[in-house]
Amino acid sequence: HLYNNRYAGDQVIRLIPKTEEEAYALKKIHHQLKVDLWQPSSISYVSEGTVTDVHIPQNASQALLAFLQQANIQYKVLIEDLQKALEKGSSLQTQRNRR
Amino acid sequence: SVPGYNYEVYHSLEEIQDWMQHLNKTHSDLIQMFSIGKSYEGRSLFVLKLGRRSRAYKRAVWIDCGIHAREWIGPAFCQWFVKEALLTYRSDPAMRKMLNHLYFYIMPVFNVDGYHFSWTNDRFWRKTRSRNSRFRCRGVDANRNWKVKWCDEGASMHPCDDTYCGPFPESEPEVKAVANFLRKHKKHIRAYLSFHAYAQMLLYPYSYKYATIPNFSCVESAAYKAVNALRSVYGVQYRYGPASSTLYVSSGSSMDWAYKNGIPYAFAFELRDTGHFGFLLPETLIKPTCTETMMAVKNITMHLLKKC
Repeated sequence: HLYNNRYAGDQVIRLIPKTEEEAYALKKIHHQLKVDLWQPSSISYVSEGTVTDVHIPQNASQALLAFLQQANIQYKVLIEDLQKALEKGSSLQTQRNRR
Repeated sequence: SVPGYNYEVYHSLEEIQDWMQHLNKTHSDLIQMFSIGKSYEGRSLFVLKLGRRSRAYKRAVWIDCGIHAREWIGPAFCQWFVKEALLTYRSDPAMRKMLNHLYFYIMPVFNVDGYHFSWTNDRFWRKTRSRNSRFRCRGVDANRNWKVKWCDEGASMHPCDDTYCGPFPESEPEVKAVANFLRKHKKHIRAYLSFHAYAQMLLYPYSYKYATIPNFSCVESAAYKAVNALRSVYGVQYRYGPASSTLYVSSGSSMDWAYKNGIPYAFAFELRDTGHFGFLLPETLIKPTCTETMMAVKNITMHLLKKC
């Protein structure tokens, strides 16, 4: 597996905060969990209506998803398993070269 | 242009540099490779000068890809652009005109250390790989390290953050090298194009304020036509406009710096997609992404050659 399979179980989710309160809650949880923000480039840009894509490591997904459900913040899973997506997107040639 | 080189897969830094060396040897009529400096980890910062050699004065276009390490479609496009230029120079009147009248300075991988690190260790690495004496975290956001509204909105003073602006502007040797080159050649560089991912946007200054640039009508017209040309290929929509209103107000980026330093056409492309794959754009989508983006870049270049 590429990258020693480190991205197995990681997900990428999309959130669009409906209110400023939700945006604030997301900023708070981002600071706590230190998740990888795919867009926007900085958490400071997140406000009501901002399309926000977050890469969640497998070991943080339970905490984050529980928080989102508790806060009634809707989200959509963009990438179910980052490792699979990574390997699917690369040709055999690329994977062979990298190994 | 290079037998056996596959432009529809992502390549390691070594492969890209070997490719550049090969072109330098085999296409010396149209290509010159040179280094503008060294990265933090000591790697050469290679640039290709593409265009018909001429003793007469020629204007130039600067293109860089891979400021952010994980945005692999950027370097893939830079390679595609060179390939297309060499392949169609004789058969395409527009390309012939472009290469006869202009030089293109192409930097396929701006953030060489970060790109190598994303290839070997952390696929989602963004920053450079410089060290910080006080923190264990490495790297600076190379697009927040420019001396234009430095470290303002959306940038961070903390070394462990992905948008860390650095201890001071141009602290990163990669940024310093490019800035020095652009300063030295600013009289004849008429366009600055930087390629990123993802969002499907074509942005121009300003990022850091809502004000309209002095040559707004020319730049807006170029962007409008470029986006239409791009869409004509596969129907893919790109938003376009000033970065501050199309995205958000942020601290100055490379595009803002280039514009502030006298380059009249400064653009940042955010290539495919809009989030379905994000940074993991599959290799099968390299060709359509690059094909449509070529149309946009050719359009901007042809616009540049006309007087506006």
